[in-house]
Amino acid sequence: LTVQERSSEQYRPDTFPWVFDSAPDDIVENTGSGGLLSGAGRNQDTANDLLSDSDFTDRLLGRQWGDSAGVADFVGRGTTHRPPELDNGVVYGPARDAVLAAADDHEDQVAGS
Amino acid sequence: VDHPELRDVLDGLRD
Repeated sequence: LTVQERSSEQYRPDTFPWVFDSAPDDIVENTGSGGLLSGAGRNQDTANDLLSDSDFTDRLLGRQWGDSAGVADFVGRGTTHRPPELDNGVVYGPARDAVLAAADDHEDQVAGS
Repeated sequence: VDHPELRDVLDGLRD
């Protein structure tokens, strides 16, 4: 998430007028941080904990992503919990609630508008 | 930037 936040700064050259006289011509789409998120989601307990934290979900869904597949993967895994006695996962309520609240707060970013 | 994959997951959670 921090990597994505830092790389996103290149899309906003107007916030750094002392660095860029005009829009930079070397913008590189960052799809790597989405892949990192996807990998991090394989630790489901940690993903459950992170997505239950409203500060984290606010940062996660308040971003623009070059490719949202990694975010979707992380959210999908982190909002699911699989108790040892069950073969299939069930929705993990605290994470689902925090994610949907953040999605409502960042409706424009999620919709890409 | 559109986020179709993310929207699909969120729609699933809302359901």
